[in-house]
Amino acid sequence: EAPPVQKDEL
Amino acid sequence: MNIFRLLGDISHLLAIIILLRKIWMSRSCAGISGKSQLLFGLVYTTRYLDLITSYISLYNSVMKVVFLAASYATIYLMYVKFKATYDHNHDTFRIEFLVVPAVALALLINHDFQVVEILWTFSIYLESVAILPQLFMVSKTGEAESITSHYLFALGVYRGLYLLNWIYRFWAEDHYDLIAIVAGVVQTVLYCDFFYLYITKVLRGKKLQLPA
Repeated sequence: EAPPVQKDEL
Repeated sequence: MNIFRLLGDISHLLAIIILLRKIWMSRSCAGISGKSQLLFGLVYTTRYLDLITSYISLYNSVMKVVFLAASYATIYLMYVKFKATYDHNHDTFRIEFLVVPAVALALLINHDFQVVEILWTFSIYLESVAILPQLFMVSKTGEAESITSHYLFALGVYRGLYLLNWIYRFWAEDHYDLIAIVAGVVQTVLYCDFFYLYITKVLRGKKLQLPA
């Protein structure tokens, strides 16, 4: 399972 | 951070400032949909909960705080300070028709079944349609003040630039987020009809008036 994507956008 | 993303954020910020300034200077929120503003407040609140849990950059945190503060300020001006000028007779869009499907879709289609992730997903889905009460209001009254048009244009440009940002990121960084992309496309498409009117009328000095 892929790690949670870091939400770097607003 | 690429140029599309930066310009997109600036455009987003500009839209919010245009709206706040218009309400403040004219001491009136006539022609503005309070329902759209409530939805945007909900969008920012559910998306930026990660302010507490994860730090990305100073830019990121500052922008989030600014968006939240500006959104709450707009809601305060509309529903408290200049309540008497709020045109609620024309602001009749049923927001449950947007909120309920956004909740359902967020529960069904998400990256991870966790509270923060689902709230983020909900905010993405809701943002894509949050402008509908405002567009509905414009279509109901058949016109919009130029300044309201500028606000809508800046808000539409923001999502359009984000699309370019995602294309760039896919190409340059191999990064993509399908949920954000699909919702972003929907959101941008909703503005297309308005963009057409804006370019053909408002930029030529005419008021945005819909054909009868």
